[in-house]
Amino acid sequence: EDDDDFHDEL
Amino acid sequence: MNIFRFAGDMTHLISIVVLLLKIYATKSCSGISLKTQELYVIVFLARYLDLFTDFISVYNTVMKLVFIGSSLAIVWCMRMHRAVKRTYDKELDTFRHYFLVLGSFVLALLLHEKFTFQEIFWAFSIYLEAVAILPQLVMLQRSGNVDNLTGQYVFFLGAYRAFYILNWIYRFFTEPHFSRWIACLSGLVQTAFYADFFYYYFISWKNNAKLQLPA
Repeated sequence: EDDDDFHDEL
Repeated sequence: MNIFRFAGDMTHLISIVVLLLKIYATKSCSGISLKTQELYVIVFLARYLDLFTDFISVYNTVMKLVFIGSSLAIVWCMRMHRAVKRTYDKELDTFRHYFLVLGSFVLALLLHEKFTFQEIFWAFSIYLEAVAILPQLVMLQRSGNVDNLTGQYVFFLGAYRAFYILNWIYRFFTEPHFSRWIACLSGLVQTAFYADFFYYYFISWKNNAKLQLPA
């Protein structure tokens, strides 16, 4: 799942 | 995006606005730790390496630029602005913050989500942010009396990560793959550092008295 690839939180 | 995270980001923004207000309105940075501000510049630069590579949303990009820009402006002000730098209590700001940078980096080399350049620096920024407030808290204890704006600055800064903890709990229950254990554990430690400050802040608010931290 690519949602772990980048950090969407500040 | 959920309400807890948005509240956290807004609280973080408010803390920065309060600090900028204090410095520009009073032309003074007395009681503010330059070392903590320098650590925040490192935190934001290390965390937002993906600023130009991963576009997530306009909000995300704008906030990253605001955090990087404001933290650089504050450090510049405290180091270079003629009137402000004179009010910096250098002799009270003695925490050896280089050890915090070194320790966080070593920890990031050991504990990270993936052994890539960006992930190592992301974990480093998370660990460093957790301890970045220490020079400021030590300085407040040393200086004893805390002026209102400085007290509000530290309060909002502590509150923002507390909102983020609620955000992680919310995401844990609503998103199947969600696992931000590095940020979560580090955020808990970060918020715990504020515990005694919050206690004395609440006491001073309840008694409508000046914020006094025991030396």
